[in-house]
Amino acid sequence: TTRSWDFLGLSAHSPVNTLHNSSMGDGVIIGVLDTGIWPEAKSFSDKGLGPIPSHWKGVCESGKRFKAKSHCNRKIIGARWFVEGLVAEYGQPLNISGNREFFSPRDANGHGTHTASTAAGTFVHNVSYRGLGHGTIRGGAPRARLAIYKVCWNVLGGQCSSADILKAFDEAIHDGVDVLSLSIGSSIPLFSDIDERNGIATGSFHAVAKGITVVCGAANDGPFAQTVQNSAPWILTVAASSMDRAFPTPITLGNNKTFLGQAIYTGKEIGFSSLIYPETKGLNPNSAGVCQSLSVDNSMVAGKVVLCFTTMNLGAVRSAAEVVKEAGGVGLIVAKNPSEALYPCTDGFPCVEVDYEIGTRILFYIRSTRSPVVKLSPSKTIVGEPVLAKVAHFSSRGPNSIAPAILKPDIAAPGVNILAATSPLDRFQDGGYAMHSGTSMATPHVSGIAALLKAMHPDWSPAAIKSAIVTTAWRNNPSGFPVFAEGSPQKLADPFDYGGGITNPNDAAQPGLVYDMATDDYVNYLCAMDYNNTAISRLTGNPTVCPTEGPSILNINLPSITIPNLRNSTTLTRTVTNVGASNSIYRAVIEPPFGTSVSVEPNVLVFDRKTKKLTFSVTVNAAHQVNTGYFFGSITWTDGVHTVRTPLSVRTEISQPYIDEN
Amino acid sequence: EATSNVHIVYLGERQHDDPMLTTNSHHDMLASVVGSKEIASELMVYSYKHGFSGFAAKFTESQAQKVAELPGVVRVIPNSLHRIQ
Repeated sequence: TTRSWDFLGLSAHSPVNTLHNSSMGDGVIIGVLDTGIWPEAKSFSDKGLGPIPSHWKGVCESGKRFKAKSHCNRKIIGARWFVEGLVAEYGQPLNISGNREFFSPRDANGHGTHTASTAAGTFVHNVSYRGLGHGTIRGGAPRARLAIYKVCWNVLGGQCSSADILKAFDEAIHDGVDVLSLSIGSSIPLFSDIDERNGIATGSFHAVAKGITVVCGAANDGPFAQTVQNSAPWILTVAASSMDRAFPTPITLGNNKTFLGQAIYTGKEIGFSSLIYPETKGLNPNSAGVCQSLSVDNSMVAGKVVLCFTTMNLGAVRSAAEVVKEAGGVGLIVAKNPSEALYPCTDGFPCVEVDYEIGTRILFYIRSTRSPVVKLSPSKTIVGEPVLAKVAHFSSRGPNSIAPAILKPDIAAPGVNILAATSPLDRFQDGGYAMHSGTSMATPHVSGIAALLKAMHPDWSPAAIKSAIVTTAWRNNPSGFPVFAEGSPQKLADPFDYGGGITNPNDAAQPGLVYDMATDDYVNYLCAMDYNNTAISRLTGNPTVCPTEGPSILNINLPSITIPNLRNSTTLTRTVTNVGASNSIYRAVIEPPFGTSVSVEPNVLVFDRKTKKLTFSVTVNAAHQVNTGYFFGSITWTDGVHTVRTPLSVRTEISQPYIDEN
Repeated sequence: EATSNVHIVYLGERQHDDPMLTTNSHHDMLASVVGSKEIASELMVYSYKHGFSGFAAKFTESQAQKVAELPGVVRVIPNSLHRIQ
């Protein structure tokens, strides 16, 4: 977070922005369902904070190495843990030996400390990760309060059971939190009825019904289509992007050509050393140079830098580095699919990542030179315009496999190489801080922003907050260049990569119009998803009868429109609420998806003191009689001051498709 | 002997404002399937009583099926594992 908040326009040095206009989220309570918290981290100091908000009704519970009286304060106002569901499932106690876990809110893993400090940590100056990314870390809402619900445990890298998650929802709703942040996804493979099984959809439905904004990660199964999780329409689902920061690492060859790789390498320069690519004789000479099955011995590698190629991600880099280090090598260059998430190799061993193009050029240099040599220099930090933000390779993509008409993810936020507080037991930590990547890291950025919006607009519903965030998002970098999505190959990002775009908190604070919703509005979704009247009535607590003809899921008042099966013509409706100046006139600007024509009726909306809400209809016509993949466009309402952009995704399906086309 | 696993019995919006009454109704419901209040207490993992109504308990598949057929039950959801992302 030493860069992410500046990238998002929430610099603490700027006197006028959403950070300051919201008193930094003071009075708002963010509940974090995660691996707990390391309360001694400076990010959780309560210095300068006023009394605990009066609407807080929760508790702070003592446990192993966690004392409620001393570890909770005016920043960490609540802390509890829920493990019975996991223990009952495993049928045996958790292994808590060797500080691997604590039966208390204390965080052994570090993930929960990282996410909590990103959402609402206070300012901690002069932080870096091994000298890289130097600056001030803080949360999006530095004066918001934290309620910690430890539901994930240090078992197989961090697991959580839905029974425990649901209990945390139950308590958090009672406790009076304003925002809930869940950097949690389901295990792979996905259940087809994930909405039912994961508990998050169920718990969040009741939380949202009580005015609590629920922010969840989209999961890390990208860049493949239909992998987005936490896809219920009442959830704010977050994709991960990079930001305008990179860690270039010079690789200088003996022919004086210098390439830039990426690494977290802060050791000494590795002066010119022999460079090898482990090639064997025979029909498959490249087999020995595959990073994850690197075949080298001491005589071959000692004192040398090794080049290898891989189609895998993090695991291959680390395993190859171990092999080369063990054999006495002095460095590793890994050619792989470009992705910006970086981790240091063990003991500061230099492992530099390059893309296949640079890797191939280095390989050609090796093959064409009698004694190839290379110099590896330490990584540097660069920020600002030369670096463009992209949707992260790992970030799960839409369309939504449960309800394709509900656009997911909703929004993207920085989630690559995020420097924040962690547990001292985190294996990647440096002085209590770590750089981590994942939709887990993007999620608390949006939770912090939601807290700022809640502080500025206490009467806004979760749907209004979500609408403000989605309709004001950026599709371009600050330099004006469009946001790309990592993948193979890279492409321009579309709504299935980043929903509305990358979050733009300053415009989200004053969106002009919002697509608001209440519990009743979600009933159409529940009816469309085959819940029967009795079930919906019990769920909502009100007698409900689904319309006999079946409601159109397209009419749910979301800030996005997705038509997964346009035949000839479809008409849907939306209602906007004016949250700006009373007397406003908005005009529609239509960007039709390729192969469609789109009209909006009326195309001018006139608001005054009495008219706060207006309904419009959108008609989309297919121009061609063919089955297509998705095409993207938008409908934007503008009054000259505000720009309220609704992403529009359309797939024409004239006949039943024989293959999925996303 | 049939294996027991944790299931979530989801009952929707709360029927009582008093959480104690809600929890008691959960124990009664569970007892009606497993035979006694004592056994129900042993099998109960959580009572969800504030934000919504429901409970988590250890069931065999046949018990889960019986619970699903009780009036007031919206769904019986098998417990599942999630991962940090």
